[in-house]
Amino acid sequence: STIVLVFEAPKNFRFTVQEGEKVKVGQKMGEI
Amino acid sequence: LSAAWRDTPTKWYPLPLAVGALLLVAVDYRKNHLATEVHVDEHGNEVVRLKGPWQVHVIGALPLKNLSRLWGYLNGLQLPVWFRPFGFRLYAWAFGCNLEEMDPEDLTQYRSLGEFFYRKLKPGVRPVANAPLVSPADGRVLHFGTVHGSRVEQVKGLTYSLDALLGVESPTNSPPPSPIEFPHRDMATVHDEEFANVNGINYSLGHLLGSSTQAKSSEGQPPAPQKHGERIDASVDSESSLGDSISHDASVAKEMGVRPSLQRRGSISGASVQEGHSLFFAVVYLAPGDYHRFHSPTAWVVEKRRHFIGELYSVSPYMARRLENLFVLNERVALLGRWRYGFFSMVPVGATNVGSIRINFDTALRTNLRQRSRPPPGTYTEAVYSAASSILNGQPLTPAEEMGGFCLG
Repeated sequence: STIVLVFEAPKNFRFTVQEGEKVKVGQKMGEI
Repeated sequence: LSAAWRDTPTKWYPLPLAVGALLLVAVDYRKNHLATEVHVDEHGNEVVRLKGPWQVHVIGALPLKNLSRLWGYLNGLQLPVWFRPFGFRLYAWAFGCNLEEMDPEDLTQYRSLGEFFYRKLKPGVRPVANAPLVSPADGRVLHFGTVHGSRVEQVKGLTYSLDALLGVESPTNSPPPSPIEFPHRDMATVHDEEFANVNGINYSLGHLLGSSTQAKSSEGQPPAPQKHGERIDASVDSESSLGDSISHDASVAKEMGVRPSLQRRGSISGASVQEGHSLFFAVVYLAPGDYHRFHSPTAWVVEKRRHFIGELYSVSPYMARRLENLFVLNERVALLGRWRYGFFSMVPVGATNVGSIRINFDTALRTNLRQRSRPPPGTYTEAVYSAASSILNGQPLTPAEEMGGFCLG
């Protein structure tokens, strides 16, 4: 199964994860 | 043969360059146009078709939904108590499940594989980062980036339509936003400044009225899918005490950083973003051994959900790299709402082995149903959560709050 997030954010929003990275609930995914 | 090879004269003559150039143009046209060719219906909405290499068409010919329901039935069968520890340890070994962090740890308490699959975690095993966006689930980041135009990149080189993923708001669907009415104030409407001064606490007035509730569709029956969604206003009955809903929704209102708008912020799909903002996307893939409940990725308010009855192709990275429009073809529940920066949506997408999607605050939702005729892709049934917290105009959620999960079958 898969979860797709689509959201609006300021242009300086930045993902802090890498493609293929294992993540867990509550782990930081992005910052502004 | 060797004589023919040796004696046959080799004649060289120039290939006209034009033939080579034409060949390159034809290859380029096929790659850039046919691959991204978009078929539209009479409403101008993209008609989503199964596209991809032959493996995809072979898988598409299988009765995936029946297989999924059979898989769910088998995994719902009660297992003998003596077998459970051995059976679940074997599954955990095969799929890499972490048995130490689940609650309860006693494997004999899970009557079936389906219950084990939908296990909970012990409190505290998932600390929540102090960040605007946190992961909604355990899994692997499949892809992420910025939405260009209205196309979302599935993987490098494959894109799908954002409108096809979230559904297009049809004009008949969006009634004009209505001012909040408060029965105990003889139907007067509350103005913004009053909202802030109630009891001197800047929290949502809606909690003085309603309380966080279980949304139920008015019919109580799984709604029949309508073309482009039929508005099902969730009728609610308050089930939780006023106290906890004030603190819960107040924390969401506070975290959202802005006073929740008394009026709906206009249509939220089709996402017209504010000046200086962009639309971003991220895809998290949950493997069979992962913990399969999902949580809120931020403080946000879910205003509505759109349930798309689709197929149940596997969503493994192998398929995501081959089957174009995978997330738009599959059964999914698009939760639409807003967070402090504007539009926010979260779309759990089902797959062959996990065709059932559960939303804790939406008991009317039924997924992976037996269908006589498959509705065309893009058809959805819509429910709104405006009564869950009337002033927030939707279901408020705090970061990492459990929202629901994927069940086997």
